[in-house]
Amino acid sequence: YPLHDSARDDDAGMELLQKYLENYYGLAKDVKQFTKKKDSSPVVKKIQEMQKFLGLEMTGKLDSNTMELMHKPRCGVPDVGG
Amino acid sequence: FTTFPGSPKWRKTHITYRIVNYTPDLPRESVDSAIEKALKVWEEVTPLTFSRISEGEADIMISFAVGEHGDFVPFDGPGTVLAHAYAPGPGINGDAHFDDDERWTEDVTGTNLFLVAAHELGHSLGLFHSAKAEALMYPVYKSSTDLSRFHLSQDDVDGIQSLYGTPTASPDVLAVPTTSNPLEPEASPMCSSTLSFDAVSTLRGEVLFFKDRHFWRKSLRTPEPGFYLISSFWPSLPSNMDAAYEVTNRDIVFIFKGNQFWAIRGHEELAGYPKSIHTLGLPATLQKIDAAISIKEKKKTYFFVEDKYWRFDEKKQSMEPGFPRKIAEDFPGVDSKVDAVFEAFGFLYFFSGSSQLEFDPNAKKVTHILKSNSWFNC
Repeated sequence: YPLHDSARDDDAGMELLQKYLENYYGLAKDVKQFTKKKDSSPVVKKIQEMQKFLGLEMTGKLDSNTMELMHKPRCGVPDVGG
Repeated sequence: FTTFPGSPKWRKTHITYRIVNYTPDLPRESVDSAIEKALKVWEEVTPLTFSRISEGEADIMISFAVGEHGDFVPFDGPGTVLAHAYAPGPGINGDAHFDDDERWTEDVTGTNLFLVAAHELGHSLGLFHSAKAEALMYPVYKSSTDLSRFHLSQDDVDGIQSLYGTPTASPDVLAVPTTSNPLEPEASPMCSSTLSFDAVSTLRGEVLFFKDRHFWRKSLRTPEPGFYLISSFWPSLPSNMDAAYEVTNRDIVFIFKGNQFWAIRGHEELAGYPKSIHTLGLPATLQKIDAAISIKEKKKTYFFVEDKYWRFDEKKQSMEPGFPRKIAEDFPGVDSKVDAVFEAFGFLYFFSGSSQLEFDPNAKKVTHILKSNSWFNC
């Protein structure tokens, strides 16, 4: 059970990250490829861009501080220009 | 701070807004008040002024909606996205939308409407998000904000002033036209013990006392009033006017003479006037009014005619039923014909000839009898 929950949490986190980066940081929408790309350089760069903008440590990873901030209520306007 | 790509901004300093609908979470007055307060935040640090309109297309259209609401950027139910707004421009641009799946509150027990509105209206004026966590334009909502100590960060101020500049010397005040100099003090009978006024109105925090072709302009910050020709500020306005009153949330002063009335906004004489006083719902037999006052808190305007008065509902934009009523019945102590009336410090000041009555609307009684020129420090 713990393993299952953890996996599910991870999936949910990745989904949130993907949506967050797409909505607010201009990440190209590519649902099928995202899981594979999560460790790729463009995604890491986008995570770092988000972390820098939000004043977080730029780990390039989906750490707990980043997750916490992504769960907070916010303005729907993107953080970066198109 | 950042601005939107291309740095769109309003090419004028007077911006209109309209509250298109309301959230069921709050009384309408609370929504009105939160939006007014949010606009004030930006008004204080720029030359911008705002006025509210109740119908038609405003520069900033404010609405509450859930899910998909016609702009292809649907809201997401409770939490996460609270609101969004569009950069300055025509049509949907400048508009602010609030997710009505949030629980909007006046305090911070839910989502505070003032804080979110102040942020969104920053977008409506051309600011993009700030990366400074202390800035109002930071994208993440901070429920811990102490509302009583709210202020813009320097980053917000730098951002908005990069678009619009700093406030003019006195943003609330009516600038003196270059063609108009104050008249010589001896030309002004302001200290005459028999001085009476045609009309008195506030205008952006000052008080204007109208008499024949002239008016005295009194700021509470300066002891001496200025004395001007009405025509040097507003060439189309009549002399010897009957009444004047300000509707502050629309930034308009209405001027009455005979069966017509005019409207001004600062220096601007508004198009479409004069209109007939009968368009307000006053009876066709009435050919003039004596005095008028609009009470901001109640959103009611009172028209005084001889010993009676009518009351106009500013929200419904219609005359209220049950009027006219006797002035003396509802304003005990105000027994003489009223020349002029205005509001200051929560009191109503009624002018009749060279006398002035200070009326406390809460106690419903006259609290002082003064000379009409008591405001001039003679």
